[in-house]
Amino acid sequence: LETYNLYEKGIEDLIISADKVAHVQLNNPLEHAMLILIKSGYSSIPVLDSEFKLQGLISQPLILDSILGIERIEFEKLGQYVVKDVMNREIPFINENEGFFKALKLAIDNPFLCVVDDAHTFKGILTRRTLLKFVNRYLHE
Amino acid sequence: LETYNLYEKGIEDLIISADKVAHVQLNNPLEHAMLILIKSGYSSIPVLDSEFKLQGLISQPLILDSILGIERIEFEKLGQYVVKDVMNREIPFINENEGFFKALKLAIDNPFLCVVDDAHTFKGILTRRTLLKFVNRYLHE
Ligand SMILES: Nc1ncnc2c1ncn2[C@@H]1O[C@@H]2COP(=O)(O)O[C@H]3[C@@H](O)[C@H](n4cnc5c(N)ncnc54)O[C@@H]3COP(=O)(O)O[C@H]2[C@H]1O
Ligand SMILES: Nc1ncnc2c1ncn2[C@@H]1O[C@@H]2COP(=O)(O)O[C@H]3[C@@H](O)[C@H](n4cnc5c(N)ncnc54)O[C@@H]3COP(=O)(O)O[C@H]2[C@H]1O
Repeated sequence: LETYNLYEKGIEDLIISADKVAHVQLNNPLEHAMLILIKSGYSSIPVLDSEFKLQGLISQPLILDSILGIERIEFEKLGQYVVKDVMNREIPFINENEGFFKALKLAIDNPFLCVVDDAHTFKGILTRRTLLKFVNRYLHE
Repeated sequence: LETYNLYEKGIEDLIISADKVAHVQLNNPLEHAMLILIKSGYSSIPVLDSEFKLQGLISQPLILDSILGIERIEFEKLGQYVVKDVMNREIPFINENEGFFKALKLAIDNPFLCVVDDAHTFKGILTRRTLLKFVNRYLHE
């Protein structure tokens, strides 16, 4: 049983490491991103560049909005555009050295946070699920 | 400053009341549900019947999957099918008399919970956002 001072708790043990996170690359065609989203089942996932730096977020609504024509969804465009054309560049992120309370505050308005190091290299994600699981355990001790 | 015994805390003050919740009816055409989802901006919303009883959940992926033909998304079907044809009948719900810890446990695996009374009438929803906001305040006191 750890005696916790939550004000001193870091976020390392709450991170889902990068190798477990579904993601796409800047230059992937939207078709590929669509497949990854459907297969992984996740609604929104990180976009990385070739140096594993965090660049944006992509989601199905974002892709569908971008290929919505006047009369129909123009599916042929899925092969013409790439992820960086439509991704959301506003990414809720947190530095791996930040504390528990900073993560909790950011999670109030964001389903997940992208964790980065000082060079903005992608280290993993921190989800509301993981935070709630930790809080539930903590409040029971 | 309230002295909390979380084991005795109810969920009433954490509920977003029904009148603030975007929802659809069992017999609405998928086209109408699609519009409500896009306009409200929510990814998944409750389905109610004419007596305001909770019947299911509907989301954009659920609708799109149901009209996915072999070659294209068959948009004409949006006018032919209704919500109850495609909704998810597995609803994460909680009774309005339940306690805080029950809500916290259920929120670990569910982005939101539908709150019902003993007659299964829809009273509102309880979201991860509201729980995290409460927990953040509680842990700071
Ligand atoms: N395959 C699966 N297995 C079990 N439960 C699943 C699941 N897919 C979704 N869920 C449940 O649904 C919640 C919302 O998922 P969503 O994909 O919209 O939203 C996700 C997604 O956008 C992102 N995410 C989570 N895990 C990810 C991963 N391994 N790779 C990429 N993105 C991830 O973080 C958001 C919040 O995730 P969180 O776990 O808090 O909350 C998840 C989780 O409770
Ligand atoms: N219009 C808006 N204004 C401000 N923030 C917004 C927003 N739309 C979405 N968000 C943010 O995105 C999170 C995920 O929303 P989502 O629609 O996928 O998932 C939502 C949605 O499925 C449902 N939900 C929340 N409020 C709702 C409402 N008023 N009516 C219907 N469904 C609602 O509960 C899920 C979790 O909501 P939660 O608040 O924990 O978490 C929300 C919130 O933090």
